[in-house]
Amino acid sequence: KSKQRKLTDFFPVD
Amino acid sequence: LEAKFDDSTIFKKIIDSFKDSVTQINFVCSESGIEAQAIDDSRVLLVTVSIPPSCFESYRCDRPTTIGVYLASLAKLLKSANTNSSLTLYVADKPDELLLLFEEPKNQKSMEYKLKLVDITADMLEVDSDMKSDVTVEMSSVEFTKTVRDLTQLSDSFTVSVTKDGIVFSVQGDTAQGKVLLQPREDLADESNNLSISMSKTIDLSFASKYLLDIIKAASISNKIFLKFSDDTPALFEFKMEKGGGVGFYLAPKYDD
Repeated sequence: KSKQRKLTDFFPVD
Repeated sequence: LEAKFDDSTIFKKIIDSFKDSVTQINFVCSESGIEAQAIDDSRVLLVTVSIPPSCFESYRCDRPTTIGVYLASLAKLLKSANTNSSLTLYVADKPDELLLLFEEPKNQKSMEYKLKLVDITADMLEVDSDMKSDVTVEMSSVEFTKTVRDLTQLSDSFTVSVTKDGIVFSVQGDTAQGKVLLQPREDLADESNNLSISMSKTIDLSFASKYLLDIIKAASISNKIFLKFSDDTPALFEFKMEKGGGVGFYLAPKYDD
């Protein structure tokens, strides 16, 4: 089963 | 801000390319052009927009200004765009509205719309636009669109893998599976059909089909698409405009649980 990752896992939030 | 497109459909194409991906956006205007980024509610897809002064017939921005708009509202006004009309965007020093002036001198016609600006507080992500990638693919946006449309019918997950043999798009549905292999090619008659791959290592990534269906809505911006992939990081799908700038989409991958 695959899970969706989020962009905030990779890029810092300003 | 006073910024004039000689062809109003340029701005319409840009807005239409991402109006279904995000609901609102802050355009940051400065003397170096108009820049924006917006992230969708699920935080999976990020849209970046760049419209440098070279895209305009004339461009003036005396002081940095932020223009927040609801995209559905702006898109309604842009239905008036056509290739015979110019479009000038005006924002006053104390911005509370955006004025759009369409002009068709040949038809002695002009249209004026005003759009109320909104105060948008949205998280900005620090995306390194020079982000290094393991794989860069440049291909026809028409080919990419067709491949995405065909394969996403079969599954809600869409896999991209790149090896030295080429780029493979594949889906594995409950009742059907599909695979499209595209190899590098050089079409001397039509350069937009070229496909080139530069890679330092192979990649194999899966994405949710629904976001790819959003991304291909931007294909009218350019007949080419640039894809950047690295293992286990968001991919970049980028459409560059002829006169500079463009629209890019960062999409977070899925991973096996």
